[in-house]
Amino acid sequence: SPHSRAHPSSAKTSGFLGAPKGTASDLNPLLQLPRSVRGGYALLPPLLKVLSDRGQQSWASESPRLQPDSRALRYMKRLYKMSATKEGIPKANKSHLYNTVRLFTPCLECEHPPRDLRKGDVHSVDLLFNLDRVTALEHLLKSVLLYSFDTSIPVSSSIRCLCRLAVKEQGSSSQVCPSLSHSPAFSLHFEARKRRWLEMDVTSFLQPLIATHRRNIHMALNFTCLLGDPQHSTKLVTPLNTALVPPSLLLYLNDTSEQAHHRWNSLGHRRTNPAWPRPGDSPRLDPTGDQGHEDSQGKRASRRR
Amino acid sequence: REEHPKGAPSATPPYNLSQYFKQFVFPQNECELHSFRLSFSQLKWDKWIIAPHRYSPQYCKGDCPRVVGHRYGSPVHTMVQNIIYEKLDPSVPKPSCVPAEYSPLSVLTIEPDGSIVYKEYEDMIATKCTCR
Repeated sequence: SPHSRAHPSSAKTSGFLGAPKGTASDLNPLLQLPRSVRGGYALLPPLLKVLSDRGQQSWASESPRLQPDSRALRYMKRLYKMSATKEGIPKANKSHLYNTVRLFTPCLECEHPPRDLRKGDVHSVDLLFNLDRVTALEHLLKSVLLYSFDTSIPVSSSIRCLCRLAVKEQGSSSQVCPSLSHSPAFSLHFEARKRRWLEMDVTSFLQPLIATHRRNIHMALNFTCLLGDPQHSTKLVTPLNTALVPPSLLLYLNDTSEQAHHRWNSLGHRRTNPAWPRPGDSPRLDPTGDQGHEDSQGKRASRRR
Repeated sequence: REEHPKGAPSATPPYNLSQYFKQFVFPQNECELHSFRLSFSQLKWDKWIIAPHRYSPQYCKGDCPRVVGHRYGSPVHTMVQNIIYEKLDPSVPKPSCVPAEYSPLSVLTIEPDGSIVYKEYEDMIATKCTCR
């Protein structure tokens, strides 16, 4: 721009596209991104790196990444196929609200020895999830604990479980595997035979923690599972804790930043979903296809918003 | 028409009509959308970009006609810029052929900490060109 032409010295720091001659911070375009964006964009850092390392082949070798769990990868590939075409175009007809889905595998899990089995099979585990990748502009719509079954182990068909979930306070994370403290219980009934995945909705539970940008979430889970209908025998053919793989944490998010695709932008005149939940709202919307309807008045108001 | 008023310069002879119309034909390499497909394996990014395997960002290339008008959805400013370039100051650039509209792209990637993220990015595929 004329300004930089007039002052060649400022050309030195004119963005990452110019031939960088400045200090290390000028060399690294990432440092020029606002902090809120820097951490969360999977695509931006490498794109910026390619553009700043002009001409050097080094850009091809990305920094090594931890390899994800294969089951988690399979689940996310399935979610991708449901959400986008083969060319990567988001499926507009999907009325899903999310534009970001993050899957975290626990970075710490402690198995507790199962207690007396007479009351059915007790499966206890402590999990620690690190949520550093969630940016300040990503608002939670729904969170799910995702259990997958180790299908090589025959598990009886219909299982009824009572699950207790407790979140450990920040202070207690000093203990690696604190003892369980009780908390609201979730009851689950599922047909193990038909399901490869078991999703437990923990949105209302985690919403306050994620809204306050908690970086580490330490939770204790224990399952008490009974076979089939409760009136009959309660013993499981195979203890559940050998069939249940430690869960991953799935976060459906609405990214409110510029770079993210906003569906209501592309939906235009078509039915617009209710307004985005603001950070304080607890999401009552199901991001995988809510059925909320609005009268025309509401529609105009939400579009104005 | 054959008859000409006395002394008026003779009109273009009929046989030269094709030459005459040539100036209205679209220039060969006019500004338009061009296709370009890349696979993330070419950038050696397929280790952390799981999907899609191929990506067609497209791009705009070509000359902007002098009288752009509404054909490209160009503002009147584009013609003004052309006049400045032609009549007043050739150091002012001619209007350029650039994208006018984009479509989003869904990407599935592995993050450095091993977590997996599905993200929909805005403005990743050019879908329409304009002269500005």
